[in-house]
Amino acid sequence: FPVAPEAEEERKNIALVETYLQNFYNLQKDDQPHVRLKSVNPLPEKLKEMQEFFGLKVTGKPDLETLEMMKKPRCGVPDIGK
Amino acid sequence: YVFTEGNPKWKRNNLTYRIVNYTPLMRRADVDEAIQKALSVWSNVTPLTFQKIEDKMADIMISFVVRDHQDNSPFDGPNGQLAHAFQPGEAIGGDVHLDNEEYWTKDGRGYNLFIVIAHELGHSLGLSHSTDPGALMYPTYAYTDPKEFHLPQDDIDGIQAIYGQSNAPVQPTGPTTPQACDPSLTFDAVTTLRGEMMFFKGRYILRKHPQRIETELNFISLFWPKLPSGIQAAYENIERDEVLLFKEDKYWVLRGYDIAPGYPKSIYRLGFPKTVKRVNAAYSDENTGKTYFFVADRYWRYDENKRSMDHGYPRKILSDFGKIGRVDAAFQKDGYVYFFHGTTQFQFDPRGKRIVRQMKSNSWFDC
Repeated sequence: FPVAPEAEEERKNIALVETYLQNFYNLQKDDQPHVRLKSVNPLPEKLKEMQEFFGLKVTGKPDLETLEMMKKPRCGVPDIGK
Repeated sequence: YVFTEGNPKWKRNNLTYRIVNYTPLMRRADVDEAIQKALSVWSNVTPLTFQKIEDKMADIMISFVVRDHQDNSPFDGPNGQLAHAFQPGEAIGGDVHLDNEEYWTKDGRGYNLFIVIAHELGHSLGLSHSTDPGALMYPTYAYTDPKEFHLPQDDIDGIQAIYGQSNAPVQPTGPTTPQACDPSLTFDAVTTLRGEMMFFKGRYILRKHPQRIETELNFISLFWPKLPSGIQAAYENIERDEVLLFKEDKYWVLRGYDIAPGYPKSIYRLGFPKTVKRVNAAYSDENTGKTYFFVADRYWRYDENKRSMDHGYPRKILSDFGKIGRVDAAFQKDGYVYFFHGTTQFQFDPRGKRIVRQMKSNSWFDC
């Protein structure tokens, strides 16, 4: 079956958010060996960190404004220190 | 501004740089010029000097590379990540890498090489990303005409905190990012645009929608890349769905949200005498079709239907607008005219020909 356009768009957005946060906010990749409690999802916290940095509304969710900011061309150096 | 974690810095002030290769999209001379100009952005405000070397390892190696280039930080093709740089240090430290799959230009058509390298050199010298949206060290790309570029104060403060001030007798200062709730905020020009209010300040627009609480801050170049910064006057002609924007002896027309072709044009086409070099403020009365232009302590009246200046002008502003002598910006809204002078704003009733209220210039922002 073909993928529904909205589902495809949502999948792309999730991939964008994860890649962005991995590149610039030190979000750990799932395939890296690290300890993570099942109930703890670091993505909203990293999103909040990013939203705060850019002066966006801090929701912890990939809303339209956040996605727009992530799509902007930018410097490849992370916004937070490693 | 933010320092790179661990506060790395160069131990010497005399640094070397080398251009390892060139992008095929630009003339070599233009690349050289962009890099030299980017280096001078930082050397102008610090005791740092940069010497170009051709053959050996330099402190700052500048290269155009693509995708995986063996530094664990691959580029991603066109757009997205444009460039990156390494903090001060040995070997790869200080180096600048530019994604050679970007459309590099010396102007605003693609990504401006000068702006991007100037930002990256900030990293090479020990600065991290700033949260000030007007700073050069803000992480996202924003175009500024290199001829109009001035290093923002946030970046000057940051780099001088690392390397100290310039040896020049007069210390350079830079523009600061306007804050909507700053009580000392003044404006270059104000206009309505299809129900919104646009406040011009330097290279920024503060955009306020009456139904939204927050004020949006954007670069003028984000909306209109061909418009210069420092717009001096603006007014909306609601009848024609146009906004006219003025700087020095030129004006541009926005039709809807787009700059109309064929602009800028000379303000003398509107009927100003050659003695007028710039317009300080303007507003158009939608009821009468008359537009008022304020120049120093006088004003002219223009008939939008006849498209010519009315006779009997200029007149003294003081003669017809109460105690308002000089005007920075003006606009009409809901039958009233609002005049801005410094941090003060006057609400003027054109029917009663009197000032009905006096408030702060930033009263439109929900502070």
